[in-house]
Amino acid sequence: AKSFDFGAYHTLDEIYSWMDSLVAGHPRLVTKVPIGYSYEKRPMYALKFSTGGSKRPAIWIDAGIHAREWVSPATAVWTANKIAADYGHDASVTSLLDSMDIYLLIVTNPDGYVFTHTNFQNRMWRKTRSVIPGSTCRGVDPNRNWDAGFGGPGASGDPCSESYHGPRAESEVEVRNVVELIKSQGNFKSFISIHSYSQLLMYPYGYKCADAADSVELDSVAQSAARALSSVYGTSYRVGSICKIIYQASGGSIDWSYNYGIKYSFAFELRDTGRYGFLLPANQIVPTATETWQALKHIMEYVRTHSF
Amino acid sequence: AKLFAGDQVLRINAESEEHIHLLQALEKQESIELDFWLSPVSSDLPIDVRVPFASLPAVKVFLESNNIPHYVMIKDVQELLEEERANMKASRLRESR
Repeated sequence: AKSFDFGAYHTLDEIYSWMDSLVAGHPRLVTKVPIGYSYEKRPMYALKFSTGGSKRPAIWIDAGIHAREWVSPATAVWTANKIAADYGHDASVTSLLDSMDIYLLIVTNPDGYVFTHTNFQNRMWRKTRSVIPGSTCRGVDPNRNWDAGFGGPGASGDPCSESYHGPRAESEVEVRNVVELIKSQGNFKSFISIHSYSQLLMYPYGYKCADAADSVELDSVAQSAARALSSVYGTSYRVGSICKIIYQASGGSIDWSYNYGIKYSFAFELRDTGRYGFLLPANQIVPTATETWQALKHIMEYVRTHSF
Repeated sequence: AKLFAGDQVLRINAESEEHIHLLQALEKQESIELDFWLSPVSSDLPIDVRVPFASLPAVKVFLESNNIPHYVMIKDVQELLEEERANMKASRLRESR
């Protein structure tokens, strides 16, 4: 575990093996929760950070739903280590974990992630790897597959499109696994999804351009989080609803979580340096994760103090 | 393995709604197999598009003839991928030591 290089990109096997070492190093804090299997039967694990009790109020964080966004799982690995290392040392993390649990899904789209790594078959792959009956094209955009305005504007019905929404909501087992975990745990207060790139911190809605009922509060939390992030390296984030700051996109995860009743739903688009897009050099992982941590911590602290 | 030799990523800075409409129309042309990393939505936001080597001349002519400002963000995607692969190999070696 000590030799693991957080400033490097890693394969799925390496990440899973590192997760085992993190659990072994923090047995009373971290567990590896199996949440199901991917389309190609790869196991999916969420890391659960908990100091005890079952079904406590919890925060969900996922990364890597789009396979080619490598800096997102890399940031999640760093973040997992940070949470474990800071518990008992950092007042904010300690106080958070004394009353809430954190679930962190480092690789939300394992098949796609492996596909981008295996002999670089297609480093630019974004979707899942499911077979679409009647089409020669494979895969569904898992962030258009949630049951939130499914099949509406900003998602494609063409299986060959990068934003294909799939045959029906939750057709993708990777999405279904998360939905089932969230529903069975039943006490999530926040849902945070990590993407890259373009420096955005967003809240619902994406499938419609109407304001969410809590948009004023969500905007204020996100603005403060973006300021905290910016304080590290000066990285500038745009903040707003998905529809208003990028484009209308239906079937997205944080719209589903918000409609499900998880008020503090946010999506990050991590940074690029303006030169690399999805090919952000590995030496940018730790700076990206470090600045993102400030925003995550801000959101989590806010959730803790406003959820009870 | 899918290779990206000679593919470039262009950063396009649309200056008007007309530019956005033109780029949205370009996005719909499947034959040139463009991969929009950042879609054309507003003239306030940059647009990044990976252009396969074979489509580069046509896309550049399209941008130039419509006076749409752009520059090459990644000169050769495959070159960058090979660098990435070498970095991963080196880090794996370090870790195994």
